Amino acid sequence: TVGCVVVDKEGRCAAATSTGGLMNKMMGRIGDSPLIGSGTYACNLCGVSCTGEGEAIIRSTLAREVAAVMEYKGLNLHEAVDYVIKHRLDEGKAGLIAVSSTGEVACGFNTTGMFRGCATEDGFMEVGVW
Amino acid sequence: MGGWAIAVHGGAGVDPNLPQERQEEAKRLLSRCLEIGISALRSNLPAIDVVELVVRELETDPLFNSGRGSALTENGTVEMEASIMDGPKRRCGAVSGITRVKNPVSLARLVMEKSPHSYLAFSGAEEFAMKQGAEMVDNEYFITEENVGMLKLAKEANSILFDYRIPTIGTCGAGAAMESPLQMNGLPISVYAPE
Repeated sequence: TVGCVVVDKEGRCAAATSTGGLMNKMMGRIGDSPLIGSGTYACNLCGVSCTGEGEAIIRSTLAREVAAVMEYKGLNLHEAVDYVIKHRLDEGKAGLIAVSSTGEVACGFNTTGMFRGCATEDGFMEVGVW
Repeated sequence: MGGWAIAVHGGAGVDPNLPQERQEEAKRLLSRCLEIGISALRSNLPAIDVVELVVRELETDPLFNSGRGSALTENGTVEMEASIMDGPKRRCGAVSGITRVKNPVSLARLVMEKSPHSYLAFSGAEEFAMKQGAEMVDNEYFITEENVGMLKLAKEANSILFDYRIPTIGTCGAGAAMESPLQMNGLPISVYAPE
């Protein structure tokens, strides 16, 4: 699975996710990536793209959850990402990247690693695996 | 109002033993995609255009599990899915069961902008793609030698490999499936391992 989340200069957020699914999967199997609110979500607060164990991401509506705890619990982006990775996945394994309309960027995962990269206008840039 | 920001990912659940060279290869691709997104943002492209642009690049490169280089189904074919969402008005588009559209994320965007729906799948999605003039290729275009080998591993282990980038048997994935007799819904528990 691959994904990208962006907030532009006007504070508009967007998210996109694309995948081939699971190796040796059954024909017709649908995972979390195309499900809005689970694998992908964007609103006026944030943009989120998820990857990992599809069934856990679907059950927890993981991407929407980040926006929900920002909206209803008043958490900032980093707190929201940490919260949903810690408290919403049950035993599931997953990772996500997220941006906020105020120009923050965050990622969280409870797997051994996640291929990721992020950058902000003030010059911060990071590419990581573990 | 903050400045712009961007993040990309290439999948979670990395094999702890992934060779250093593979890690560097992944980092190079991630950096290249970040650069593409950053220059688009500096040219004032809106966020929705930038996410589509970057994911197209990731779909075209065979390294990660999407587009060319996608994981294979039990029949050795490719079935892809994608979605895209624009924050300001919460418009969205999604596709599943895509076998011949070169960039599924762009088809998801066409669903968002040119159809009255938010999700199209399988033959309906492919018919819509042809009507919209999306670039179509044979299914073989998406299949790589490496994934044919990984599918063979998964079949031998009678499991669904959580991440086809796992090159060695025994550490996880196929090997783990052979070891762990634990079943769920008639499948090895590793079926439900992280992607």
